[in-house]
Amino acid sequence: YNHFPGTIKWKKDKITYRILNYTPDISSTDVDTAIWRALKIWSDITPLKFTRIFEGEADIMISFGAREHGDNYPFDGANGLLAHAFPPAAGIGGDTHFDEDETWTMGSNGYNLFLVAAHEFGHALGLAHSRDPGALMFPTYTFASVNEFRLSQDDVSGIQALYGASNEI
Amino acid sequence: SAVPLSEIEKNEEDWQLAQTYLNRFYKLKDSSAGFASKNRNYVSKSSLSNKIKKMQEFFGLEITGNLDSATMGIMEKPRCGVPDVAE
Repeated sequence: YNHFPGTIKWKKDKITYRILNYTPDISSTDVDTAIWRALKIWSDITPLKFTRIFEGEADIMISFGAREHGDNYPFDGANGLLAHAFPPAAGIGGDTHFDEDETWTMGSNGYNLFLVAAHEFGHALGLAHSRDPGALMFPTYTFASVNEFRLSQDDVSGIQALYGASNEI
Repeated sequence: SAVPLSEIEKNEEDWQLAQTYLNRFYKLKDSSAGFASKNRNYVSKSSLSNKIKKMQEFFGLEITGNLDSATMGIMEKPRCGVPDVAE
């Protein structure tokens, strides 16, 4: 696993998130569920707690956009770049953007939103890309069954090196 | 023997894709800054080859510095937009 230079991380365990808009590819309820599950895989193994807010500035602002979408890191149309996220920091830090030109899905007939979101939230929490092809934080997309999904040991070690293990018995 | 035009165009396309990929994920432009002042799009061959090596090393490919098919295969895969060489 890799961290960002300076091993940047959130200096708190309670992190807020806000979903700013939705993709027309799947229902908003499914988007809510995919985002919730993608955050839960990280909170299950650390002391982090995620709380959704519906107005104001959250730590992790989540949105769908195409091409140039306001951060000077334009997307590139269908395929290629799927999404990106900013490392922990105030302002744009933690924010997570999905390329609306992709076909988003809850299954495998397109790009699975849960899998991509889980990867991007790894960045939003301070993980850079891993060289382990079996890790969630490997740069390229590979479909995996959502129901059987497990973080690799590389992912677990990387996030717990930043925040420690879950303190729940 | 003359190379078919389609093959030259394919090679050109591959080099364009590679430069875009390496700019975005391996900070290509920084390492050829000396040339950038003369011509924004000029990237020294050695700089490109070094960045290809860096990318091949990251992905566990054979480190050749050349744009071989395994390297192109990775560059064409859908992926995350965050650089592999953390900035």
